[in-house]
Amino acid sequence: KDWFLSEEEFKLWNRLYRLRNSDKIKEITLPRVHFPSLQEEENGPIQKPTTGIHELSLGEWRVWQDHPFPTHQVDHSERCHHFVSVMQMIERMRHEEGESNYELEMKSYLQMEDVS
Amino acid sequence: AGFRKELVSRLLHLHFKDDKTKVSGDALQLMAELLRIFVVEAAVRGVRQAQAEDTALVDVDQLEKVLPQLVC
Amino acid sequence: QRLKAAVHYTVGCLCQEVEADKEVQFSKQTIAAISEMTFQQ
Repeated sequence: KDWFLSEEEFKLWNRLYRLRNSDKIKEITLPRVHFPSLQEEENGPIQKPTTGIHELSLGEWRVWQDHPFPTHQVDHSERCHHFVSVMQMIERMRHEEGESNYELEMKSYLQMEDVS
Repeated sequence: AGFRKELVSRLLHLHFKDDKTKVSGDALQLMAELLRIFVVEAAVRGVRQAQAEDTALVDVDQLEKVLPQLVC
Repeated sequence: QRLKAAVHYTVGCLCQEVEADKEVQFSKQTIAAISEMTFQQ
């Protein structure tokens, strides 16, 4: 009838889905985005890691992000394809020795009158 | 299964400045569908990752692997 | 918290449908993570 769970639904939630203090992970939080360029107060308090609280990581599997993952009903956005291409570039650069190929390539096109 | 309109209305009103803001039934229906699609997409991408790793359990690791591209 | 529990319950039901369809299992933590992400969205 209304937005909140009925007695029956609450019991099911409590039994099937609720994370308990006895669970290894008793709470899941999302990573707080932290912009070093912004002042402390604008960023908000940095969450200290607390036992039992798992902060979802966007970086743990960054090395895997150099190819688009399979989708279901929603295709990857342009922004996602761009993200993957940047991760591919980083992966390529990771294996470079000495000067970066990107830098060499860009230097060959650079016209100083374009930038001075 | 899906998000009840009253629940979607309550979620939206968390963010409205004016509590008296009204949301039409159609808009609630559309928002409920958007949330449902988001949940199913996250779930199925997690399943695909678990299947790629040949495991029958979708744990947080599998979800974290698909998370950056999901939120993009 | 009641609102989050209602979202969490709904996400759990949707995940249960995917479990049945794909013959896999979601850990409680995964369902909680998807619920938290949905709430933030």
